[in-house]
Amino acid sequence: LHSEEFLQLSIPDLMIPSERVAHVQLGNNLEHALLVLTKSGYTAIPVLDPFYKLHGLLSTPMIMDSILGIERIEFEKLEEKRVEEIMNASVPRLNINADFKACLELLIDHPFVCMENDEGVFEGILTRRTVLNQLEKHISK
Amino acid sequence: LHSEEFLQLSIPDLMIPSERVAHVQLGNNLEHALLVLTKSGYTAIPVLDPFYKLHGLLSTPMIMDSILGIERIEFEKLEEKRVEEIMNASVPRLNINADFKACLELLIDHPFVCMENDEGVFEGILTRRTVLNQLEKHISK
Ligand SMILES: Nc1ncnc2c1ncn2[C@@H]1O[C@@H]2COP(=O)(O)O[C@H]3[C@@H](O)[C@H](n4cnc5c(N)ncnc54)O[C@@H]3COP(=O)(O)O[C@H]2[C@H]1O
Ligand SMILES: Nc1ncnc2c1ncn2[C@@H]1O[C@@H]2COP(=O)(O)O[C@H]3[C@@H](O)[C@H](n4cnc5c(N)ncnc54)O[C@@H]3COP(=O)(O)O[C@H]2[C@H]1O
Repeated sequence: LHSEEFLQLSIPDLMIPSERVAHVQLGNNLEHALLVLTKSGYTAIPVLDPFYKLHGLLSTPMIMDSILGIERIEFEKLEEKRVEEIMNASVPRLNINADFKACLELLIDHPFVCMENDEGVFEGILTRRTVLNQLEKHISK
Repeated sequence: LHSEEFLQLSIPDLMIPSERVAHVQLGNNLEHALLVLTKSGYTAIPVLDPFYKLHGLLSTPMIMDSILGIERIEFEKLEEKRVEEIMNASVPRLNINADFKACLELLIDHPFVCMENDEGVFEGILTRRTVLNQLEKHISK
C-alpha cells in the first residue's frame, strides 16, 4: 500500500450523500425516533434541524438507557421525552474539504463521521465500511 | 505503509479476549437480553451456549424489529420470545490462527469478527476500531 495514494482519496466521492442518510429531527419524541431507528436498521443516526444543520447523534442504546428504570424498562416514558434531551451532542464532524487522514483518525473511535459544508449544512457521512473497503483494494494491488 | 508489515499483525495479540466480551445465552428471554445490551452500551453482541460455543449475533435493532407491531411497539412480547428465535445465526467467525488479511476482509461488512479455537470454543473478538487504530499507526510511521 502506498500510503500517499491511499491518503489522497477524495471524501466527497466516497461519502454517503445526505439524501441517503437516515436521520431524526431535534424536536421528535423518542417513540418516533425509536421507530425510525428500528425501521432503518441502523444502530446510530444523525440528529438534524429543519435547516439540515447537524446537532448530534442518536443511538438505540441511548434511547433504551434513558427509559431504564430500577425494576423494569419504562416504555411509557418514550412519548414524554424528546430527541434533543438524550442525544449525544458531541458528534464526530468534519468540513467536506478536510483531508482523508483527518477522517481516518476520527473513524478509529467512531463508526461514521458527519461531513458539513462551510455554512454548516449537513452533506453526508463517511463510514468505516467505506474506508476498510478502500484499504482492502489498495492492499490487494 | 508496507502492507506486508501491516498484514503480519497477530490476531491473538489484537483481539478482545472472551472474558471481556459482553454476551447473551441462547436460552435467555428478550427482556433479559435487552437489559444486557443496554447496560453494556454495545449495539451488537455474540450469542453463546453454556459451553462457550458461538451460535449467533444479537443487536438492539433485531430485538426492536421483532416486537414492532402495526400500530405500536409491543413491549409485552419481550418476555415471551427467546434470543435463539430472533438472533442472526450467520455471524462472522474465524479460527484464531487465520491470517490478518482474512480478518480485514470480513471487517469490511461487519463491525467485529468472532474468533474461535479448533474445538469451536469462543476466544474473543477483533473489532474495526483495533484494525483502524493499527492502520493509522502504520501510516504515520
Ligand atoms: N442496510 C445495510 N446494508 C448493508 N450493510 C449494513 C446495513 N446496515 C448495517 N450494515 C453493516 O453493519 C455495519 C454497522 O451498522 P450500524 O448500523 O451499527 O452502524 C452504521 C450506522 O450507524 C451509520 N450508517 C451507515 N449508513 C447509514 C445511512 N444510510 N443512514 C444513517 N446511518 C448510517 O454508520 C454506521 C457504520 O456504517 P458502516 O457501513 O461502516 O457499517 C455497517 C455495515 O457494514
Ligand atoms: N464502552 C466503549 N468505550 C469506548 N468506545 C466505545 C464503547 N462502546 C462503543 N465504542 C465505540 O463505538 C464503536 C461502535 O460500538 P458498537 O457498540 O456499535 O459496536 C461494537 C460492539 O457491537 C462490539 N463490541 C466491541 N467491544 C465489545 C465488547 N467488549 N463486548 C461485546 N461487544 C463488543 O463490536 C462493535 C465494534 O466495536 P469497535 O470498538 O470497533 O467500535 C466501537 C467503539 O469505537
